[in-house]
Amino acid sequence: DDNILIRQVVEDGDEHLLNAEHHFSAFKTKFSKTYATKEEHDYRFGVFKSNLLRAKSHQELDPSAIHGVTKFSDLTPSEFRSQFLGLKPLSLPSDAHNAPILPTDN
Amino acid sequence: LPKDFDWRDHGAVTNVKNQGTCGSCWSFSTTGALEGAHFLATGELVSLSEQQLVDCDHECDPDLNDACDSGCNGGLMTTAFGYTKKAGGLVREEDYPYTGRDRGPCKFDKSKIAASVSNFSVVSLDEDQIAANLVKNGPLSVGINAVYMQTYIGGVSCPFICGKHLDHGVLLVGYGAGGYAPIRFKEKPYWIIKNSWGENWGENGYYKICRGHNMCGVDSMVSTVTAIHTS
Repeated sequence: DDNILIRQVVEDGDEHLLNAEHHFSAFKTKFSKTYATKEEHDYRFGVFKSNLLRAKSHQELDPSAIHGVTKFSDLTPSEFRSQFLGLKPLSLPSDAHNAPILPTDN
Repeated sequence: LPKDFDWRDHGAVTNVKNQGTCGSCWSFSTTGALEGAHFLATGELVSLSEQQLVDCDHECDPDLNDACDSGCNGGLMTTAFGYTKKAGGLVREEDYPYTGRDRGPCKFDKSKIAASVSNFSVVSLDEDQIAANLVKNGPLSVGINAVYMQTYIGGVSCPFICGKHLDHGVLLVGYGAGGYAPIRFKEKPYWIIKNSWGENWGENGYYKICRGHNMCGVDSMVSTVTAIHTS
């Protein structure tokens, strides 16, 4: 054992998010997040870690923007959609007529 | 058309608001467009009531009877314009404050109407026409696919892939000729979008998305409203 100079202390691959606990703690402070029970807290930490990975993949897919931890980072995508969106793409009402074509040169 | 344009510079946009945990984005997009139109018609910027729409607008789509504006469970801006025109208008925010809940009765007081709809129309899926309507008629109500917005912090969003299924209603207030995209080392023209998730999201409550590709469906549901000119 003496000749092992560097011993790996974190698992391989993406499942380990370096400092996830640190990010989560900063997130709770910044957005004043509190959870009623330890179970809820641990569940939300799990969701948070998945959203860290999502932010990472969004950053790769959308490099001209900045993606990361937001106030929605402890919500699953479906919770986010049901709680913070709300557009019903109905067909347009019959009395919504088309805007006249406007000149766009000079 | 000007290269850059932003209605915030002309005083036609109220502060960023916050819909809270309620699917009422459609009502914020509606009030934002009417606030701008009212400003153009009267020179007065008035913050209008989303709660009136949440509580009182149950306008249904003429072709789909079960598809109605329903408070925290979603709605559509053009249907909301239709309600507003029939109801006579919207009252001020301060006269009917936002609660973010849709269990209350309608407490609309016609005598307190602050802004009224003259008419509304749908803008074609043409970027120049959208820009021209924006410059001529004020901020526009738009639908968008919000999949990248949950993790968005800033910059010009221009994803390589994005669905065009619309699930969020926002307000188009301007456009820019080019925001620097460090990764792609070039300027990218972008739309400036006012969201309703508070100022501690995005760029002080705003979102920028690149122009030119109907990105995330942003060009596909654009509507404009004109307000009644009150002397």
